[in-house]
Amino acid sequence: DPNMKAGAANEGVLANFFNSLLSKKTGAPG
Amino acid sequence: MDEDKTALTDSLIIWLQTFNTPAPCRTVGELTTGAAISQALHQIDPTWFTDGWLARIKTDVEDNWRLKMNNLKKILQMVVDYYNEVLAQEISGFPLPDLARAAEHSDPVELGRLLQLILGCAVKCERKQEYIQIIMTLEESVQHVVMTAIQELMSKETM
Repeated sequence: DPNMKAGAANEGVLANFFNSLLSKKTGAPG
Repeated sequence: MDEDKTALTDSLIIWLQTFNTPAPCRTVGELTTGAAISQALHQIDPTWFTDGWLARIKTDVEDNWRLKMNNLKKILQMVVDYYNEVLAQEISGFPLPDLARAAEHSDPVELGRLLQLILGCAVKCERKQEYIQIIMTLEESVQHVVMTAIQELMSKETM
């Protein structure tokens, strides 16, 4: 089902983005 | 009205509701009082958005747009200072919201700009993990708008 595939791909994009945000360092440098 | 921009505001209102603020947080009109927004900021970083600061945000502004604007001005100034001083990020490339339009006309686009800045505080603060994980539980369409809003903010930032 192409709709299911598109949905899964969208979920993947969101998860990748928010997980990368989680791994970024917080606050001011140093 | 640009549908994308009101979609941004609608989704960010859904996100702001996750803070369960004592002040109502359902409509643009309710949010232009500044009460719910300031309470959310107090949760995001109470060491910056302190009890003392929160007490200076009037909660009984009703339909007085000047009082609403005073509240929104206090919020925006403190948020800009938070980016500069706590997060060490310049956001001069990001168009700041027109607070008069937000307060006087309950303009959803201008309110959305303000909420976008609040979102940036939440996903960069010390407790960002908690806030990002909450965002990840929201409906996919909302997450998508939130992601785009964060990406736009990040594209305008300089360290």
